[in-house]
Amino acid sequence: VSKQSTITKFFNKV
Amino acid sequence: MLELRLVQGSLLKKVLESIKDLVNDANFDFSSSGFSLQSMDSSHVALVALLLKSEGFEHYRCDRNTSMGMNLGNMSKMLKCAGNDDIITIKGDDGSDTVTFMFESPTQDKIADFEMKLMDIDSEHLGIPEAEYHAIVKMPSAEFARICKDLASIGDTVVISVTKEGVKFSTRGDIGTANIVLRQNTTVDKPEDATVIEMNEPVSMTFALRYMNSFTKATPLSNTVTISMSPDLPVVVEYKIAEMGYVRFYLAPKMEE
Repeated sequence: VSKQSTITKFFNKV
Repeated sequence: MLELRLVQGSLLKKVLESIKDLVNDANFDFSSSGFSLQSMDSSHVALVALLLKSEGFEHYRCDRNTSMGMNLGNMSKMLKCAGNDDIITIKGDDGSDTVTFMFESPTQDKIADFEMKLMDIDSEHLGIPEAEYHAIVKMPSAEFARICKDLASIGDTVVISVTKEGVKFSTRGDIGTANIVLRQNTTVDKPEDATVIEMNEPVSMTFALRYMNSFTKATPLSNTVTISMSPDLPVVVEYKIAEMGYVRFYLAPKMEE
């Protein structure tokens, strides 16, 4: 089963 | 004082059409070098990054860095009132809560101005790291749009795999499966018709087709699209805007639990 990840898992707030 | 005159106003219309369904509202960041926008969709699965450099404008004046919050649906409504051949000027004053879009017909016999209310948007800015991608595929943007549309009629997700054989787009759904393979093809009459595959390492990732199809609304902006993938990063789907900048869409992958 694959789950949708989110952008914020990869890119940090600046 | 902000004043940007874009002779090819249709470019701005196309940019808005490409992003307005993904992002409801966004801050436009203006500086002396151009303007940019970065925003995630409401579910934080996709991110759009837009850059339009000042060199692409016939006239570009931005006295101080400023950020304007705009509802993209409303902005699109206003820009749709500009003719495709119209010159579009964006005007703003320091501290004002509105922005003005001025449309001039090419023969200067019709001039319209539309004033739009700005909004306060609390948006978080993300740092997008420079990355070495495992694979970069450059292909005709219309072909990519066709593939995404076709596969979405079969399944909800696409697996994009790049090997030395080529790039494979696969889906499966209730009615069956589909696989489309493109091989590198540089023996074409026009360079924009080429499919170019740069592969450092094979890569295979899964994405939601709904988002990919939304990205393809940028197809009118560019004859080619570039898809950059690494297993540990969102895919980048980039449409270059001739001599001005780009619209980049980042999409977080579907990952095994």
